[in-house]
Amino acid sequence: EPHRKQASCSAQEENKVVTLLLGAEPEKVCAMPDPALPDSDIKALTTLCDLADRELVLNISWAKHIPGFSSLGLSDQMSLLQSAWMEILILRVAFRSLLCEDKLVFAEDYIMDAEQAESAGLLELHKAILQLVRRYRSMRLEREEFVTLKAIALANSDSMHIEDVEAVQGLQDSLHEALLDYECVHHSEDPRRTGKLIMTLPLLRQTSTKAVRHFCSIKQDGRVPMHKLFLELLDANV
Amino acid sequence: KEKHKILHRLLQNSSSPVDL
Repeated sequence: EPHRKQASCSAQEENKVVTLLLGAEPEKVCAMPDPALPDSDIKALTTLCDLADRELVLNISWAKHIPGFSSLGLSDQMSLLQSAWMEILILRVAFRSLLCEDKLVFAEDYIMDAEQAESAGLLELHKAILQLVRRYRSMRLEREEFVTLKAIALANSDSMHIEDVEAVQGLQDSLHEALLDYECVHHSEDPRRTGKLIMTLPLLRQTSTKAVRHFCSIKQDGRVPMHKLFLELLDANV
Repeated sequence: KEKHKILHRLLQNSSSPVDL
């Protein structure tokens, strides 16, 4: 084991897990707001919920491509996704928004500034996600780190319903090791970088909790149409 | 878990999962 670790920390060796994760990244999704609807908070929220639903389908098939995820029992796969789905959505928005100052790139055709967020009733959430974006921007988060961190967020979702705790721990360990190996090769100048990345996860969790609560209350209002998968996962977090 | 039919179905649809 120590020998293997030493060997993996060399520029010659390709990081297999990170390479697989890069290859598993879902394609881009367009928001396509309905041009027939007049601009309103309901239109903005309908667009976001529809976008989230389509992204969720892609994120579930992405999860299946995380090395080791499909070896977990089906029940544990479900539990991890039911806990982490919003963290995954938010981390993707945050990464897309890195190059866009003070705006959230929900999709290439759906970029939201603070004013638009406020009129959709999403200002607090907008601010919280931007705080995360600023953290990652200041670290110059790389695509390799983003895909690995996203898989870690899923494996580390702290579901209370895990049946095979050891198997989930094994998945966390292999992803953690992949990140350590990547940083060892690409950021040897900053030995604390892995820790810094992991330390952004509490803010991601906090932001995700806020988002789920907010969309649950929108659901209860009943004014915004929501697709079944999005509703199913909102229910899972209540 | 009974309630989570869509998630269950999407996870069961095979799409070349990768094992370690």
